[in-house]
Amino acid sequence: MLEAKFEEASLFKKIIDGFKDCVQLVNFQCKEDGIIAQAVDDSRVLLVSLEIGIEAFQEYRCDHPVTLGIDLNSLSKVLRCGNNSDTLTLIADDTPDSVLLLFEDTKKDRIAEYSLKLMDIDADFLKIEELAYDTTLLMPSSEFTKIVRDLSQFSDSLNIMITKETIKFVADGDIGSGSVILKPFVNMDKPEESIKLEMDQPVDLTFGSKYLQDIVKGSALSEKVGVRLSSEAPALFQFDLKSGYLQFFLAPKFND
Amino acid sequence: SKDQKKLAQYYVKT
Repeated sequence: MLEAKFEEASLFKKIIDGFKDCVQLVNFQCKEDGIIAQAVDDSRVLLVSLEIGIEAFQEYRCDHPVTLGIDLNSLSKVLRCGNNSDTLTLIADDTPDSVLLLFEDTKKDRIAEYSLKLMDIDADFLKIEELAYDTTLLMPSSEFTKIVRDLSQFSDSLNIMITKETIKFVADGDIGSGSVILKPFVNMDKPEESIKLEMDQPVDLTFGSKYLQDIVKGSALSEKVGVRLSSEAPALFQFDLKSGYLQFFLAPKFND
Repeated sequence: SKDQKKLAQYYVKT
């Protein structure tokens, strides 16, 4: 039996909105210690990895591991039926054909219940090794979103170059070019606006703009985005939850 | 323009 209760439905909505535009069919693996999911986009370039730890829930119980195969388009329809401030409980039995979503507005004694049919999703699970990245950048997610959206207008590729003291984003396309340069800094009054950079090796990597535009949809989940870059591996973009994270692994573009 | 790498070039299926 799975019973996973979010204090506010808005958290689960933000999580799903954060990646529903790049993947559609997702297996949510529910275990004693929380819910994980992994999915790769159709072009096999972007991988989404989600972990929702128990602390992110108001109440959580899962006696028996259960996999919920969900079409995110259908799930989004159900999530739109609930109000953001409702509590949301996901309920499933040990061998479920469907998952129940229970929205409760405790102030009004309003209870709404929706059942979503589950799917058998045949998806590969990729093993992702913990690895040493050349560069780790922590910056405001709103700033990162703006840079990606602004520069994506110029080109379908976005170049990220990092040296010891400089983070440079560049897009060069048919209508012209653009670049944004940032320096690490600490804002004592508003620490969430700080930009932190740890660099072992400089990086110069190029990514498809359309994938980055999908990734920044995770920004609603966290004020900060962690960007980890390596010339040997896909880049990792991470939005932290109170417990858990939404991660995107993006394969870079390369010269022949 | 540059070639897009695929995830399979880095990761193995489990």
